[in-house]
Amino acid sequence: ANGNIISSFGGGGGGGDASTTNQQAQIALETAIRDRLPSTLVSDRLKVDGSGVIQPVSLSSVPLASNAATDTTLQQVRDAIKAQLDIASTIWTDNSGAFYVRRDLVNEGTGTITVTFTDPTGSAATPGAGLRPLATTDKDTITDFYDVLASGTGYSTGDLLARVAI
Amino acid sequence: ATFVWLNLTTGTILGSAPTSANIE
Repeated sequence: ANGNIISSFGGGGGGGDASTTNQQAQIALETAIRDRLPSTLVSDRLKVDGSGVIQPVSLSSVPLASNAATDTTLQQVRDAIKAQLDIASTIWTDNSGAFYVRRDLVNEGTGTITVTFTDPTGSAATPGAGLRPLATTDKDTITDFYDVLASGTGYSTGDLLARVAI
Repeated sequence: ATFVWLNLTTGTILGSAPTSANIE
């Protein structure tokens, strides 16, 4: 900006010419703008320097997309997960020889485990003495499968039968 | 060993073992 000051055109000056004061003020203003631009950009904004290399951007200044998940959204997801129930079903028997379906419901939120027994049809049942799993680590379960060629009591041609040996 | 026969098609427990000639 130095050396550009002209007091007037043609030596004598004329109406409308910028005065020396005018031009010095203009130079001072442009110099101030030039000097402040980099620091303005660096401060809490896109970080750049003179290297021409893209610099890291602060996420704190990047707006969320309109459909972005918020803290509230995540809490709703968490609550939905905690409200889930895990169900495990196992087959039990007792001294009567009847079969029972034991269902263990685990509440993911509270950790509460609820145990219920039903008969194989799904009706509520109360097991008797000698309640035990139908198969445990000291019992092997072997299942053989058969196709039905001719109908009989409890099965029809084409049915799939299973013989479970314990 | 104990055996139980299941009809997997109908989802029922057979009351007695099926006739061997009826199955394969």
